[in-house]
Amino acid sequence: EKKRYDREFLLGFQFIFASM
Amino acid sequence: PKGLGLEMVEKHPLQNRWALWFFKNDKSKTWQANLHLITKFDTVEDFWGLYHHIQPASKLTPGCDYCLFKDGIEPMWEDDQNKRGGRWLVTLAKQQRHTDLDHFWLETLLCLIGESFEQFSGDVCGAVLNVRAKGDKIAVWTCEADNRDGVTHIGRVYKERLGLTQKVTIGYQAHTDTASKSHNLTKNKFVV
Repeated sequence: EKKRYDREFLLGFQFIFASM
Repeated sequence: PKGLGLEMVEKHPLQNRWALWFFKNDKSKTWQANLHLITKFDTVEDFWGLYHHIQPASKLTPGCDYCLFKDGIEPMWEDDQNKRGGRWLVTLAKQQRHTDLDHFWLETLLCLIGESFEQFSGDVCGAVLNVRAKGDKIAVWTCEADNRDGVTHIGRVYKERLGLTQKVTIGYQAHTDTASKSHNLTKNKFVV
């Protein structure tokens, strides 16, 4: 299965993991 | 879940592993010696960790580049997977460094890592950001300039994702044309 992510999904992880 | 350490959360894998490159212009060195691989990543979480760790595009010194390419493809025309290809080129006016450059570059990165071009995502090799005093440029590189269907689909989706209006056109140039002609004379193979 191809892994495709739309921009909203990707943006949703922006700040949760920004400090990792 | 509350109390669960981040290290226990499963990361979201990307379809491809990507390599981020940085070019810093030092005229005492060769072009290739100025090109540095920063790191590779293959999850959504590691992408953001990297993105927030590096300088925004608009803060780079003129003469510098960022390149994001699929693992195994070097960010140069000569690479076997680039040499028959070309690029959708977005040229920014000087003042757009402060208004659009960071947004355009992030959208470009998200298009690539999210595989936004449907069945033609496999045609994408990478993207290049050039920060230049005379005007910044962003380009999406694809593997086969003669693949009209793939190239034009990628161009249409990319233009829409950047939020460019119908009045604005972007052009696709084959690398063989770019390499053999001076920049201003390179003809567009496709336009959207």
